[in-house]
Amino acid sequence: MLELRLVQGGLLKKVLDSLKDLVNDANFDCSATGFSLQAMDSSHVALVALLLRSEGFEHYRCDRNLSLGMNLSNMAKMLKCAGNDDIVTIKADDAADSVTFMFESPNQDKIADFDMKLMDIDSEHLGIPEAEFQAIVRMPSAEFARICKDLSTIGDTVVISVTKEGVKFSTRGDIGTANIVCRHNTSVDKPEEATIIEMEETVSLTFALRYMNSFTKATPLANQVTISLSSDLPVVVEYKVAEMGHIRFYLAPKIEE
Amino acid sequence: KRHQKLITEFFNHS
Repeated sequence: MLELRLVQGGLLKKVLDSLKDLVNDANFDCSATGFSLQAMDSSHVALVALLLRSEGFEHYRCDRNLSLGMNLSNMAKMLKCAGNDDIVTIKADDAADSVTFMFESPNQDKIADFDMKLMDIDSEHLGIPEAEFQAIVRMPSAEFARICKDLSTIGDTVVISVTKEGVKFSTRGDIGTANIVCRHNTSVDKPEEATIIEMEETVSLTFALRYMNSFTKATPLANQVTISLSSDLPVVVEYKVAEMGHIRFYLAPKIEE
Repeated sequence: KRHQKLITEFFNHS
């Protein structure tokens, strides 16, 4: 028996909106730790890892580890029917072939339940080692989204370079080139407006903008994004999910032949 | 010319 009650149901809507364009079907894994997901995009270039810790739920009952195979666009369709302020409860029996999403309005005057068919998904689970990063950039998530969107009108790839000058996002295309430099800046009114660059070594890596733009669908989840870079390793683009977890996108770099 | 690496070239199956 699984029963997870999330007061901030709107968070789950935002999580699904940030996943559904990247991944079609995925297994949600429920354990005592929390509600998690790991999935790759269909071309195995990007990977997403979601964790919502059990403590973040108002009620978290998971009698035994369960894997719920869901079509993410169908799940997003169902969650779209919840109000942004609704309390969302996810329920499933141990041997269930469906999952129930229950939506309660904040003042309890409307209660809805949606039952979605589960699916068997052969998922590949990858072990992600802890890595030391050469550079970690924290910046406003909306700024990062704007940069990725702007650069993708000019080129297909972005070179992200971190030096002591700051972090540089560069692209080139048929019409020309573009470079955007963001400097370390903590003298801001609000902490979420800061750009914090921690650099052990200079690093420069090239990535497909199509995927970066897909990751920025998670922007409504968090004011800040963390971009962790190391030579010849996938970049990690991380958004916090309130105080309860994170969504991490990994993207393999393009390497010079 | 750049070659797109795959995630599976970095992380092993667990």
